[in-house]
Amino acid sequence: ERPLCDSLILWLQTFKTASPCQDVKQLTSGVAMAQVLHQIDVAWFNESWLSRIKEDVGDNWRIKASNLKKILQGIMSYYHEFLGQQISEELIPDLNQITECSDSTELGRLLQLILGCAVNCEKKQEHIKNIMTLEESVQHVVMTAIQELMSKEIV
Amino acid sequence: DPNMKAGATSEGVLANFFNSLLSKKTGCPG
Repeated sequence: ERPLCDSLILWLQTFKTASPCQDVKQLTSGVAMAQVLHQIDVAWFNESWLSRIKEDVGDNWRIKASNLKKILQGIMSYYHEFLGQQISEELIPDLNQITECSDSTELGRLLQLILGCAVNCEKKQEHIKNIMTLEESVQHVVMTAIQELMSKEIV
Repeated sequence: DPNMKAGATSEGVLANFFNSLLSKKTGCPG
C-alpha cells in the first residue's frame, strides 16, 4: 500500500494547481496547498487569504514556515468555525519538520487535514467523486485517512 | 477465483464508504 503522503499528493494533483505539486519538496513552500484550499472553499480561503501566501519562496525557510503557519491556522479555523470541530492534537503536523527536513510524514498529516476540508465542504460531492476516480490503492489510503479523521473528531 | 473475489469486495468497500460520505450532512452541526 502507498504511504499516506504519496497518495495524498496524487489526490492533490487532481486540483490542477498553477503551482507544481509533483513531490514533497515542491509542496513544502505551501503555495500549491493554499491554491487547493482556495479551490475547496473560495469563500473561506478567499483571494485576500491567498494573497497572504508568498509565492516567491525559493529556499527561504522563513517564508516557507510563515506560509505553512498561515495554512495550518486557516485549516484550524475552518474546522472550528465552519465544521464545528476541534482538530485532535495528534493530527496536528509539526511544521518545523516540513520546513527543515521536508518530512513526508508530517506533510502527509497536513495534507490529511486538507482532505478533511475537501470531504466536508459545500462542494464535497465534487471532491468525493474526484477521489472515486483515483487508482484503487490510492482510494484505500484516502479512505483510511478520512476514517482516522472521523475517529478523532472532537465536536 | 479468490483474487477476483477480494477485488470485488475491496471495490465494494470503497464504493460503500464514499457513497455514505456523500450522503453525510455538510458543515457545522450547530
